[in-house]
Amino acid sequence: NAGSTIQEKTHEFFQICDIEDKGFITRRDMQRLHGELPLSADELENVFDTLDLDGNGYLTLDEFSSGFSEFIFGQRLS
Amino acid sequence: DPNMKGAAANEGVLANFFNSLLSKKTGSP
Repeated sequence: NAGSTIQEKTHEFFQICDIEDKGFITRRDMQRLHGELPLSADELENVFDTLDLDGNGYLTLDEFSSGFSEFIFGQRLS
Repeated sequence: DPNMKGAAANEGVLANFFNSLLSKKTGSP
C-alpha cells in the first residue's frame, strides 16, 4: 500500500544521507551530499535547517519523514 | 510576511532535495 511505500522510500533516502548508518543525520552528513546531489552547499544547509524541527543539530528518521510527507502532500495539492 | 516567504523558499528547496533523491534512486541501477 501507499503508506508503506512512502515509509520504504523515506528509509531509503534517510540511508543515503546517513552514510555511516548512525541512525541520525548531522549537518556534516548533509554537506557531504554536495556533489552527489545537484544542490549547492547553501541549499543543503537550508534543507537541514528546514527538516531539523527542534534545531538540535540531529535529523532523526521521524523529522526526516515528516519533511518527506510534507513534500509529498505539497506535491499532491499543487 | 517574511516568515511566510521563508517557508515558501524552504518548500522549494525541500522539493528540490527530495526530487534529487528520487532521481538519484531511479537514475542508478
